Amino acid sequence: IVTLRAVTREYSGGVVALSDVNLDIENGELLAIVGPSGSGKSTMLNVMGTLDRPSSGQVVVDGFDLADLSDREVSALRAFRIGFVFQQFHLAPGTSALDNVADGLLYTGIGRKERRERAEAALQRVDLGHRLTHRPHELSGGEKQRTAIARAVVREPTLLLADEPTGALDSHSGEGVMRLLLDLNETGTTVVVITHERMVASSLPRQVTMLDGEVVDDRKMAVA
Amino acid sequence: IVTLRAVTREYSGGVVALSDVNLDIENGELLAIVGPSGSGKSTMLNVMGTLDRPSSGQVVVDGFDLADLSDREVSALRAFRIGFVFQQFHLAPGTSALDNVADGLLYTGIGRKERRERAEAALQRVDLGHRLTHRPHELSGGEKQRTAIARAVVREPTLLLADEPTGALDSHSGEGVMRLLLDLNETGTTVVVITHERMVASSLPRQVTMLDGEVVDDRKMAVA
Ligand SMILES: Nc1ncnc2c1ncn2[C@@H]1O[C@H](COP(=O)(O)OP(=O)(O)OP(=O)(O)O)[C@@H](O)[C@H]1O
Ligand SMILES: Nc1ncnc2c1ncn2[C@@H]1O[C@H](COP(=O)(O)OP(=O)(O)OP(=O)(O)O)[C@@H](O)[C@H]1O
Ligand SMILES: [Mg+2]
Ligand SMILES: [Mg+2]
Repeated sequence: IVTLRAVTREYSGGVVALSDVNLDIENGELLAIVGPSGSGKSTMLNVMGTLDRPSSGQVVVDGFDLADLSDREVSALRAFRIGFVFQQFHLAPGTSALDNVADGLLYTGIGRKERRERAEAALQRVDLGHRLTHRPHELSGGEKQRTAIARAVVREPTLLLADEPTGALDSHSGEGVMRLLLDLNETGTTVVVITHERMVASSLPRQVTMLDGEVVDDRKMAVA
Repeated sequence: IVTLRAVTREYSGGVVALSDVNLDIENGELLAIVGPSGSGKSTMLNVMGTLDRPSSGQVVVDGFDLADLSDREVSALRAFRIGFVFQQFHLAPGTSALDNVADGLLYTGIGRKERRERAEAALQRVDLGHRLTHRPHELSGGEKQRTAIARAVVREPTLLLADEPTGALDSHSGEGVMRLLLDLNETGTTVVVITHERMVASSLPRQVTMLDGEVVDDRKMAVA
């Protein structure tokens, strides 16, 4: 569902965030991306998720070579197919947790009442049924993270890209989130998780390791 | 250096973030605050750090009962004595990593050239010597976190309050940060670390456990 070929991403000033990356992800896979701080994980996720274009190389998502699509077509592909959990959540500030999640279903043809029902169910799934009306500044760090997760999963995307989804969570909430992602994967969603937690990484069937902008290891393991 | 007596913090809407908290921290201690997401850890840290006033109860910092101080006196106490690492970093957006950290030394009587030298040394200490000129949007999640840590430690505060300082870091960078905090503690700084990582918590001599706004356990352990 995602193919990166010789992808390089360089920033002005000479920082090479990605260097000649090759990666193939099959539809329905579940994998972890690991590596030190600054090694290019978030950059690679953004390129996979069409949020960033590489300096060189080819990116194919869901069968489409991104170089052949207009910006408008890329936006549509992203909106309909890809769900994101960002490293810093990016929730809408003045908006309740419920509406933040419900807005994840805008433009899907689902009516307002049902969007809110599905949003409530998603929030209950991450144990935030008691925080529906809180706005982001009224939520703890881990509650913001769980709200961002609920928003990403509520539209059951084809591809879910999660950047450190358990970074702000204690082990109990973190396990709950990983169970949710596993369940999503079982219903067909391709799930890619950036994580620096080895427990999380080793519980997934495949680990891609990055170092200094390169993929240095890519292995399938028996699930721990 | 910090005493909380019967501290309660209630938000409008009825959420009780802290409930009858009693806590004594001696000068020079090193401890971890642990507990599930939403249990009140950040709220307690903000109260200890004078960023938030309790709904009821007494807060004594560095010998001063905060209820006796004017807002201006509280600000001065905080600026001179307390260093913070926030759960979401709060770096100044248009400003380089170097200046973000150097600004941590403003109003200390240290001249600009020396502020920048000390800032550079602090950033090198967290392995960011190669990112001095990058602004926050040009830094990875873990690099932002390390910049926030450098800014908090550069003025060698009396009391350092760190909210999930290794949350965005791989194990190698995370260990580096913990070594930095241990070194700071050895030179006399009282260090309080909120963490959801058990490895980090068990490596510190005391663990305070929170649940639903209450302190449910407070124990000194032999260091692992
Ligand atoms: N302004 C607010 N209004 C209402 N409730 C709030 C507000 N700020 C925080 N809360 C609630 O207070 C509780 C404690 O928040 P706090 O940030 O202290 O938790 P925490 O232990 O730091 O959690 P985490 O591990 O997720 O960071 C949370 O359940 C949160 O929803
Ligand atoms: N706009 C930018 N300009 C210059 N350099 C940048 C920019 N954005 C990111 N970088 C650099 O690119 C490198 C890779 O960043 P990226 O965010 O992908 O790392 P990461 O592996 O996600 O790190 P972390 O684990 O800390 O989140 C970092 O060293 C960072 O400093
Ligand atoms: Mg990142
Ligand atoms: Mg918190």
